[in-house]
Amino acid sequence: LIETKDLKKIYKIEDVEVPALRGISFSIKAGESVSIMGPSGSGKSTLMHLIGCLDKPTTGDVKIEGQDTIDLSENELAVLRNKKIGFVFQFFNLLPRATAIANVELPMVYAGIGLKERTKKAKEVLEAVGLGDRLYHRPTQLSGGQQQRVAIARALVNDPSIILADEPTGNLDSKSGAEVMAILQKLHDEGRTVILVTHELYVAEHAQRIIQILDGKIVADRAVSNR
Amino acid sequence: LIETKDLKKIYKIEDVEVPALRGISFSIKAGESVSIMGPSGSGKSTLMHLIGCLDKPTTGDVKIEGQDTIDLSENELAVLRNKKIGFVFQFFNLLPRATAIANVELPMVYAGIGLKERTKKAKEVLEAVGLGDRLYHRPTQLSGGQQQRVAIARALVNDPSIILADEPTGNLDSKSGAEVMAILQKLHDEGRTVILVTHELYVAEHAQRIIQILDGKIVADRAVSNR
Ligand SMILES: Nc1ncnc2c1ncn2[C@@H]1O[C@H](COP(=O)(O)OP(=O)(O)OP(=O)(O)O)[C@@H](O)[C@H]1O
Ligand SMILES: Nc1ncnc2c1ncn2[C@@H]1O[C@H](COP(=O)(O)OP(=O)(O)OP(=O)(O)O)[C@@H](O)[C@H]1O
Ligand SMILES: [Mg+2]
Ligand SMILES: [Mg+2]
Repeated sequence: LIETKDLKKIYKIEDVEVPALRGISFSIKAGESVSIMGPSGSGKSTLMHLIGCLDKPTTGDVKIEGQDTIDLSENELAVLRNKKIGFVFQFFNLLPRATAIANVELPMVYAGIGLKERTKKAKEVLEAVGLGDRLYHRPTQLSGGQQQRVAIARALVNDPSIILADEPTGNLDSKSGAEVMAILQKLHDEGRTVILVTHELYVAEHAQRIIQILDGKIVADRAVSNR
Repeated sequence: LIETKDLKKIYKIEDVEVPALRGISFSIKAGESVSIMGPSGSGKSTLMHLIGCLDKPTTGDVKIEGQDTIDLSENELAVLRNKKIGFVFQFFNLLPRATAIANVELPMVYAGIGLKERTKKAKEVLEAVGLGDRLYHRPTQLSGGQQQRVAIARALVNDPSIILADEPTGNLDSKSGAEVMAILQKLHDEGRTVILVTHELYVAEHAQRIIQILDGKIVADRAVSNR
């Protein structure tokens, strides 16, 4: 269960204020799948960072499973993110000097999982996204879509109950994109909550519900008909 | 006129060889528009870097307007790129600590253009891509699609005769994507050569010709029917 209440985020550049989110309220049930769509600059990534507890709102609140995240310390937020949330960033945020497999192992290191089990799990997830022959490449030695798939693998490796994916197929051809969507679909069928930002309607329609954002506000929130 | 002859590119990771391009030959006439499509990891960005003279092939040759680029010095290549080629990178390659307008002015600084003219031109191009109100934001203060549009603006600012765009709409919603495609179309109508890499067929079909790449080789090269 994810609940946001009148979320506002105002960025400051010197003395200019940029209101990225201007009052966002919604709730998402456990196990729901939701797509967030909207024009470039409308606030989607900002919203994802707030839901994922990577950033704090200027005003308003985010509740995860009934827990008010405003009240949590940095350490408590880090533990919450590591245990419950898998985040696929729009630009991946991979460690540039670590191999694909080391990047994917990182969340498991934080979770205190042992070396043998981490390596086994990281290999499995990388093979599932078609990168079994790229385990020891570093991000600069990978194509754009391969880096994206490493970021996806890393988000899934702690079996999170909430998956937040910001443009997960942006750099993927239709076949790799379909493979990734199939993985997300399977995770959703297992009962996980999946929230994804996308610009592509056919990707958005994999979810049960589409929220449309414009200039930092929700302008539409509809069920996807065939689901 | 761009000509490639049996282009090969082999990357080395320790003692493992990764053959990214395995013999690519084609020629593109001045003023043609070409889309390059293919799966993630098939060699598209590698090919674009070789055509754009940002990297040298392992074997084979790239000829730009009859000039063998293999014979050119680093300085001569830099001048050729600055004068003739506008490159939109898959991940933008913006200077992270410079503003949008400073990033867009950079190619004009290299071309020796004066401050007043540079600033005027940079503002024009940024307004053309819808970023008139984001001139002084730095890349980390811009959304993904806004960063992409800064990269596009920067590629166009020296009025290049060849435009190489690697996934120019990857982070753009359909409206911003259509605006960018309209700009590229107009540049093509003006007689410039446009080569773009894309995963989306509807973007690819804006061109006159589609080259399909698979595992570092060309597997198809067809005219787009309605053009
Ligand atoms: N510096 C490097 N060292 C080793 N291998 C590399 C390097 N750069 C790219 N590769 C490999 O070369 C192949 C081609 O990469 P390239 O970036 O050209 O693919 P692409 O077609 O642009 O893919 P995408 O659509 O995912 O962006 C990939 O398999 C990649 O792993
Ligand atoms: N650190 C920052 N400082 C100032 N303004 C910012 C900052 N980060 C984002 N913005 C602005 O906030 C707005 C929302 O940005 P956000 O990244 O959430 O958009 P988005 O919907 O994800 O766009 P895209 O589809 O292009 O990725 C944008 O107009 C952007 O310029
Ligand atoms: Mg974004
Ligand atoms: Mg690429």
